[in-house]
Amino acid sequence: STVVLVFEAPAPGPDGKGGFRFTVERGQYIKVGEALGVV
Amino acid sequence: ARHSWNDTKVEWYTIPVGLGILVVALSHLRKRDSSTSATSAAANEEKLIRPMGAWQVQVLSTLPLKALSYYWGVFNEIPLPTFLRVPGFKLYAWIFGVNLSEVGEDDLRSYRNLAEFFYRRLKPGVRPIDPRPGAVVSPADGRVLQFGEVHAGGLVEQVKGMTYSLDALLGAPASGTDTSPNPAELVKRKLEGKSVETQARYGKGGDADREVTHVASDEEFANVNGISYTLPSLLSGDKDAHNASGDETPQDVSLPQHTTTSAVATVGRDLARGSWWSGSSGDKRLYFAVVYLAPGDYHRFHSPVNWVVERRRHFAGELYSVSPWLQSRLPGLFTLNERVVLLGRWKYGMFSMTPVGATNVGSIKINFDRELRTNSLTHDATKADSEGGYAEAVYRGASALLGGHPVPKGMEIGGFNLG
Repeated sequence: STVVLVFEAPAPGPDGKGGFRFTVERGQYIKVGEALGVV
Repeated sequence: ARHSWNDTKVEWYTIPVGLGILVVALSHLRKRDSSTSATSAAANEEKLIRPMGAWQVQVLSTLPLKALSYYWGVFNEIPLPTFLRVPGFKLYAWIFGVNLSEVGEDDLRSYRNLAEFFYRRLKPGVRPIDPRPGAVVSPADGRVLQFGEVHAGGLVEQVKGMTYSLDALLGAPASGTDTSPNPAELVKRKLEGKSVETQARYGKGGDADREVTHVASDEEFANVNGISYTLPSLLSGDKDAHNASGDETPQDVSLPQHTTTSAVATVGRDLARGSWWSGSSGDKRLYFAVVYLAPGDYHRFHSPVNWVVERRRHFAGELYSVSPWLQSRLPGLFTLNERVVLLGRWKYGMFSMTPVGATNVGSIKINFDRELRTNSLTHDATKADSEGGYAEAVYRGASALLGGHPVPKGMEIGGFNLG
């Protein structure tokens, strides 16, 4: 089974800072409650 | 027969060369005609989603997957003899890598069959929730198969470059004329001492909904879903929101589901803090993430952020396996499979979470949606088709203030069941 998330989040600023960024790698094993990404 | 077979004389004749050439030419012409007619038909015919790809996929699509899944579920609900349960579940745990030390029940005999063991809970405290306010946490245990930004035109990359459209996955965007009141405005109007009218729409989307309009009394604001909190706390977000009994419910996923006494306050605080419904200031992007749960994983899913679920769309599709292998070979797999789309909003704008079923886990449960029935052999196609291929339910009645079901980060939302 699979869970797909689709969501709006702030884009990174012109300097690439701020906004939402993923903090995971493709293929990484993750558990409930661990961050996929952070604004 | 033997006599006639042995005694009949066999005579051989040569075929005239011309006749041979004529037969080859005719078959060539016929083949060319059939290929040109196929391409022309395909050109003007609407491109149907037909599962193409590897030959294994073609074999899969001929199987009665839903019936297989349904009876797989019935089989797994047969109670096991008590003496078989411990060795049986230990074998399952060994094969699929289940961490038995985290399983909610220490005595494995309390799980009567594999279906109950599959839908087990975890021990308290084994899944701490990332406390950062801007963190989007994983809704389930599993492997991050895919993540990134939704391309222009709403294309989401599946695996290995395969893409599918967002509209096909989630259904068309909710009607733009969403009349749900802007809850942040409601709260502010209330603070200015103005009267506030709230509408609550009961029933499922598409049915004759009852619009109920009433003036929100002070009590209602102070006591939504059993919460007794003051409005300033809702706006300031400080910690004085508590439930009627005064204790702050701990953020712990092992709870069957967060007692709703703290749900509305938690989400309400987030609601009032961010530029909630008009989306955050500045540019916004659309992101996606795909988490794949293996058979041995904990199969309940939780809320990734503080958000409000406004509506649910049930697409009763097929039940292909969603293994990474098949995901990389079957284009549009997620738009083919049975799935339940939860649509709503969080403090930065739109938020959606879509559990996608598969052959062995055809049943998807949403704790706050008793009406949802998935993987049923007798699917109400007419209703779903009348609404663009899905059956929709609107949760506006759940909390008049927030316009939907408030789900704080980490709260158990539901899960996948065998069959």
